[in-house]
Amino acid sequence: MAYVISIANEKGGVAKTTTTVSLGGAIAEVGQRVLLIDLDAQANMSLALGFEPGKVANTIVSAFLENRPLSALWQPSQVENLSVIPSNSEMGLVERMLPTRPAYEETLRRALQSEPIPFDFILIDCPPFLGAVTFNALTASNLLIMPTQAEYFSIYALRNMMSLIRRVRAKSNPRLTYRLLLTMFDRRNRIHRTMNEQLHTTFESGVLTSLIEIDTKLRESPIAGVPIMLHAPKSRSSLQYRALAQEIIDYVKET
Amino acid sequence: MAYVISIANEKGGVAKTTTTVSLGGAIAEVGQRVLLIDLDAQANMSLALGFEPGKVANTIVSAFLENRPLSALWQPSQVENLSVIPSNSEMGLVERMLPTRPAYEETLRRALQSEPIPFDFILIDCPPFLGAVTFNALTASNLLIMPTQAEYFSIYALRNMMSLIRRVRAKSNPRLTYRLLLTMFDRRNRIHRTMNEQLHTTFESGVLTSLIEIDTKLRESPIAGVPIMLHAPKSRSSLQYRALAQEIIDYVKET
Ligand SMILES: Nc1ncnc2c1ncn2[C@@H]1O[C@H](COP(=O)(O)OP(=O)(O)OP(=O)(O)O)[C@@H](O)[C@H]1O
Ligand SMILES: Nc1ncnc2c1ncn2[C@@H]1O[C@H](COP(=O)(O)OP(=O)(O)OP(=O)(O)O)[C@@H](O)[C@H]1O
Ligand SMILES: [Mg+2]
Ligand SMILES: [Mg+2]
Repeated sequence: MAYVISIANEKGGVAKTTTTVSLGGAIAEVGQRVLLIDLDAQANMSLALGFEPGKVANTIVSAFLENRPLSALWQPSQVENLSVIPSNSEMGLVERMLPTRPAYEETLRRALQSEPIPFDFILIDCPPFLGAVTFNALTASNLLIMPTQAEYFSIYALRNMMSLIRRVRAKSNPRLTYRLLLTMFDRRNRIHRTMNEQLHTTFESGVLTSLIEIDTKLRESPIAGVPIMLHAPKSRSSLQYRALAQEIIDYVKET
Repeated sequence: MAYVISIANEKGGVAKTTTTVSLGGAIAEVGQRVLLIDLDAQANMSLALGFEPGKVANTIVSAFLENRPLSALWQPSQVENLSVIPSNSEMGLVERMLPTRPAYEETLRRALQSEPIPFDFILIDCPPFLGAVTFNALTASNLLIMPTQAEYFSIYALRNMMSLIRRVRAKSNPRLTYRLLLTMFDRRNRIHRTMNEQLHTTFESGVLTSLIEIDTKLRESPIAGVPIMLHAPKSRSSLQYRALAQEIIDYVKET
């Protein structure tokens, strides 16, 4: 049974996509079979792995609009052990259509339960919008990872995220757990240091030990169409995302 | 007649809210009467001006759901010449409800045309989602400013933005113009410099001359609940947003 992780946060630009691609790459690197699903109309995750969203034949859109099985949609990436279901701008249409259907929030979970899934981990990149699509991802997930910048708006966004978690647990997925991940962290910045301490005090073990610092190599790897550990294997961000992968693998073993 | 500017981009975290508050503050500082409207369920613009989204009596939500006149909703801020219509998380409901109504994309424009508007400029902060709410803002606007980081995903987002502009012009607002604004720019970063040149080559006069560089003071001013020119009047970002305000005022005079 695959372990399903959603990477979501209403706050924009907090490294949701960068984390999905980098964490997925790091888990695949240690031999786990990983599937990445792109649920964002921006299709940045697809782009970051070399898929041109306008030209891809099969996207996740047809799992929602035509009930096609996921096994007809996933395809290998350039990375060993890493497969992808890309997205495109039609995901905007899925957001509008889904709420008209009964039990729409179960669509993705039903798709995952309706056939054998030959993966150990599934990571889902979510859009910066708490609508029907993100609700679907959380309903289908064991764990929600919320990438968070140590900045005022980002911390404020956690309030809406916590209320979404409560709603998902009440309606469709009582066992959903969550963890915060500090991203784009700058140790020299006083605000980042203060906000980071505030997060650890408020959320305690809800904050992952691994932390991702600012690293311009992460701006380069999407251009190369590969995860950071292929683009710059010895970079600080490769090491930090590998440490995160280990922390997540250990967390899953314990639960 | 007020000049209406939408600040929008599907890409998250590109400084839409920071630009709305800072540009609004800079235009108010030179004596123009400014109204800021928050259309994002995150309500970051409201928060950045000291309004606690959960506690505000009147928000923009009631202009959409109860047809209340805007004059019943705007209120003064701590800044001279600057008034605000705040938002709250119910804007998520507006996004779901609006498309069920005929001519829903005209709601905001109709509200602006239905009573005297005692402002010279109206700036609208949009969510990172190209749905009915953002469509409403663009239908009501003279100008769309797209804050853009000089990074790969951000530049790719312009493709969806240009197709949205075409759709708005075809459906409801043929005279909508646009301008790109480079934000969070780091002159020392090779990627930023290369992408900036690429943007100027591709978009030519579509890119504003003013450019906003990285300045940690912009992370502090929302905590203080005031625009940057009140929090740090001599900071680099205050000077750069003042230059932007002048460029926009000159642009409006010419058109
Ligand atoms: N640790 C980091 N250091 C430097 N740049 C980073 C880092 N993480 C992400 N970035 C860059 O910051 C920008 C925002 O990251 P990303 O697009 O992954 O965020 P997101 O949360 O997925 O955004 P959206 O809300 O639009 O989906 C991107 O240009 C990315 O390359
Ligand atoms: N020039 C700058 N220098 C440093 N930090 C900045 C700058 N502009 C914005 N920021 C910070 O970057 C983060 C993102 O900015 P902001 O929230 O304004 O973007 P946004 O596009 O409104 O995001 P969203 O897509 O979530 O609405 C914020 O924490 C903000 O304080
Ligand atoms: Mg993303
Ligand atoms: Mg914003």
